[in-house]
Amino acid sequence: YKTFDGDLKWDHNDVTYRILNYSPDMDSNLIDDAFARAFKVWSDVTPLKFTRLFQGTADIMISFGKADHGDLYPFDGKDGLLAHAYPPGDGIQGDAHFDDDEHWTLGKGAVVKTYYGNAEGALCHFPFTFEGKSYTSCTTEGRTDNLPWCATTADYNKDKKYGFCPSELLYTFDGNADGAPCVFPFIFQGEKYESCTTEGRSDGYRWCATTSNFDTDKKYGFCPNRDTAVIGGNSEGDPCHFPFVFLGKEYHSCTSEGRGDGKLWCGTTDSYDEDKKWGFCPDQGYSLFLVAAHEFGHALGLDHSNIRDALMYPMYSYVEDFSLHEDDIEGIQYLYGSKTGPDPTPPQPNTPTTTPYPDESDATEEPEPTDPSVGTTPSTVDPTKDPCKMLKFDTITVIQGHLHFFKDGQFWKVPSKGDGGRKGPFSISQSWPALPSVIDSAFEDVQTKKIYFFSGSRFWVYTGSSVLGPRSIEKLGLPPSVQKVEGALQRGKSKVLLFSGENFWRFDLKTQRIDKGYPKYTDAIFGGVPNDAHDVFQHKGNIYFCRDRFYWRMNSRRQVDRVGYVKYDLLKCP
Amino acid sequence: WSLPVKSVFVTFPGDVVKNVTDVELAESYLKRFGYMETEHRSGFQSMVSTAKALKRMQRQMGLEETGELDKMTLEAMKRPRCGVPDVAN
Repeated sequence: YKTFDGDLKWDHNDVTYRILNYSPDMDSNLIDDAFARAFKVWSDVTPLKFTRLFQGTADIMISFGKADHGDLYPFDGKDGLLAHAYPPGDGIQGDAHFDDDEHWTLGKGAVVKTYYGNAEGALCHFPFTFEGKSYTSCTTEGRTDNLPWCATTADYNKDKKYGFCPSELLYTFDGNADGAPCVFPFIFQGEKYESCTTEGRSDGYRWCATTSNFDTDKKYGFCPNRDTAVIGGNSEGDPCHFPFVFLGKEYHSCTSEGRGDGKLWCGTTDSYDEDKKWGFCPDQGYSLFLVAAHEFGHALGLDHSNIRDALMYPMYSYVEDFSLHEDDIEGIQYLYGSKTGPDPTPPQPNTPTTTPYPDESDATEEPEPTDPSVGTTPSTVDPTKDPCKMLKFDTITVIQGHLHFFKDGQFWKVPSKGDGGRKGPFSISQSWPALPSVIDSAFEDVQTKKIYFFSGSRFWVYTGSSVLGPRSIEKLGLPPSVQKVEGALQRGKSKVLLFSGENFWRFDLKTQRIDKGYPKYTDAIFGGVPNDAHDVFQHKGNIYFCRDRFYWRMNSRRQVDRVGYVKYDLLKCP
Repeated sequence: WSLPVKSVFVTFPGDVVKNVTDVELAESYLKRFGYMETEHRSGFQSMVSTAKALKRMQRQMGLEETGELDKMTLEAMKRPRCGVPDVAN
C-alpha cells in the first residue's frame, strides 16, 4: 500500500460526507446505499465513523459529473477514467467525483427499481414472461399510456407482480420540482420540447420542465435514464432503434462495426447514415459500490497500491463477494489504527464438517469415457478456486459438446444443454495424465473424437484414455517461431485452423500437416475481432474470440454480433 | 472463408474517445498518471525517458519490466481505472 506524501489524513475520526447530486442510471436510494456500504468497508476496520450531511460543507463532498466538471481533471467519456478523489484536507481535498458518462450499476447490468404497481418497490426480474413472450428489459407492451413497466418475478401471468420502471413520465430527480414528472410539450426560451433535452446546459445532463412552460414557471427536474437507453454518444436517454441503417446496411442488434475499440453501439433513429444519432448499448456497467470504496480510500489518505487484488489497485475489476484485501487493511490502519472495541462473534455453523466438493456423489453422476476425472474424486484440485473470479483462462474449448475452461491444472465444465450448471473443478492430471498443467489450446476432432491438446511448442493427442505425444508442433509444419497455439477451430470434417499471435494456419487432420499458403493474418479473414485473442473456439455454431474477460462472438455470416463477458455468458456466473 | 470483412471505421459525432495511435495513447497515459514528470526536492521538474517511464508504470502495475510498449502494457493502459495519478507530484 501507499499513502500520500506527508501521510495526509483526517485529524478527526468522525468524518462527514454529503451527496451533492445523483446519477440518472440508478435510483437515488440505491446510490445512497452503495455509498453507505462503501464507507462501511473502511469503518469496519478502523475507528473511523462516517456521518452523512444533507446541507453545508462536509469533509467528503460526493458528486457525479461529465467531462469538464469543475476541477482541473476532466473525465473522458465512457470507460477509461471512472472516477477520482482528492486526499484529505480542506476545500476540494477529500472530495470524490464520479464520471457520469459511465453506466453506473452494481456491476452486473442495469439495476431497475420499480415504482408504484403492486410489488412494493421491488427490483425488476429479468427476464420475465408476459403473455408468453420473454422480456429482458422494461416494456410498454400491454399499456396505452406509454409507461415502461416490468414484472418483479419471473412470470407475470402467474404472479401478477409488477411495477413501473424509471422514466421521465413517472418522475424527475434533483432540480426544483420535488420529483414531479415531465410535462410534454413544454416551452423553454420560446421553443417547444417534446422530450427531455440537454439544451441550455453545459454539463450534458438531460432535463425537462414539470409544467407546460419553463419560461414562466421555472420548474424543472432531471430525467432518469430508462434501462433501455443508450449510454453516451449523442443520443443519451434514447433507446436503440432496430433495425437501423449504417453504411447502407441494416442492423437488427447492437454492433461494433465502424469502431476500432470493439464497443457495441446502435443507432437511435432508423438511419444512422441520415441522422447520425447513436449511443453505446447498455452493458454490465461499473459497480458504484466498488468504485466508491476505492475512491473513499483516496479521500481517507490511501494512494494507489501495486497489489493487483487490493481495492486500491488503480484498475477496476468486478468482484462478486467483496472483502477488503489485507494490503488495504494494513494501509488504512497505518493511518488511523485498528478498530477499537470487541468484534462481534460470528455465528458458528451447527452442522458437522462437510464433504469437500466435488464429492463422490457428484462424480458418479456423470461418467464420461474420454474425461476420466469426472468419475473420480480429484485430489489435486483446489475447490476454493472460483472460476468466476478469474480474469482469463488458459484455454476454453468444447469437448463432447460441453464448454471446458482450463486454468492452472484444473478445469470446469458447463453443459451445453439443460440447466445443470457449472461443474468442477476437475484435475487435468487425473483426466489426462500426460498433460502439463497449462494448456494453451485444445480441440476435439468432430470425426474421430480424438482430443488434441497444445501446450507451448508441444502437443498431445488423446483417444479415450490412450495418448500419443508429446510431439513438437514443428512436426505439424508450424514454424519454429510459433511459441504456442492459442486457439483451434475445426472447419468441415478434416481441417482445423490453428491460431497463434496475429496469424493462423490451416491444419489438415488427414495428412497431419499444415496446408500450403499459410499463415494468414487473423484480421484479414475475421473482421472486427481482436487480432491477439488468446482463446478461439467454436460453440453452438458461433466462433468465439476471447481476450481477458471478454469474448467477441462471430456468427455464421462472419459478423461480430455480440461482445460480452466470458464469465457471465459462457461460464454462467451469477 | 471466402471474402474478408472490410472494416470501415467512422468518426462518431459526440464521441469523446478519439482514434489515437498506440504511441499517442501511451504518451498521454504516462503523462496523465505521473510517470513522465519527476519533481525534485528542489522544486526542479524534469522529464524522464519514455522507456524509464514505461518501466515505472510496468512495476506499478505488476507487469514485466521491459521498458517497451508491449502488448500487456498497452492492454493495461486501455483498462478502466481511477483517475488519480499513480505517481504523485
